[in-house]
Amino acid sequence: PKGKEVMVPPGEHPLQYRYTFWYSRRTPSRPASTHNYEQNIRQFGTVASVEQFWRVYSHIVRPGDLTGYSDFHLFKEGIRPLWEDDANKNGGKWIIRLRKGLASRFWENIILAMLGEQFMVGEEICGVVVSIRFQEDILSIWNKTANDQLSTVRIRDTLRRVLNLPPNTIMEYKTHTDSLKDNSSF
Amino acid sequence: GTRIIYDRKFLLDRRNSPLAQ
Repeated sequence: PKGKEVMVPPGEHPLQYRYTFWYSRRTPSRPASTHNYEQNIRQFGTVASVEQFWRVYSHIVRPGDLTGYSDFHLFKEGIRPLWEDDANKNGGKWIIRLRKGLASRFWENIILAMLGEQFMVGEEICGVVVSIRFQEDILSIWNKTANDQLSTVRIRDTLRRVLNLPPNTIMEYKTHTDSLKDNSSF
Repeated sequence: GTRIIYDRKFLLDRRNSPLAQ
């Protein structure tokens, strides 16, 4: 029920934070504008324990099996996966472009790293997104302070380690103010 | 304060625990 705090059932392993799943789908024809983007995004589950996460995650279609323009987001409870959200307005994201067929594996690994607190950047992490597009898929991880270089570098290095990325993988950092300026995410 | 840290193997091992079904 709305607003009811998600608790950790007895015997289950608590997560450092509660996380909410979101799903958004966009018809490529309609131009991206914040208004309709906000209309298209839906949250569908909040988890507080490792076992609750698996119960929700194991019922979600794998991103690699999605077609068209779809995004899955897993964000800390209370942070909306929108540039304008208070937690995001001074932030940015690391963007990793993946050739088709890799999204599901990398999505699971980046989630496990986030849930397991592997990034060691305090409160900086906001959430992770997998974006399914026609030519390529995109993985991104959002953090709160774009100009906190210590954190953004540590996030990048952790991503390389936990995702076991091929060395030539392109990783770029984009601030949300830049995304708002050119009204494009990537 | 202390942080709750889990490595990837620990999290994957919980996937098939009865509580996660």
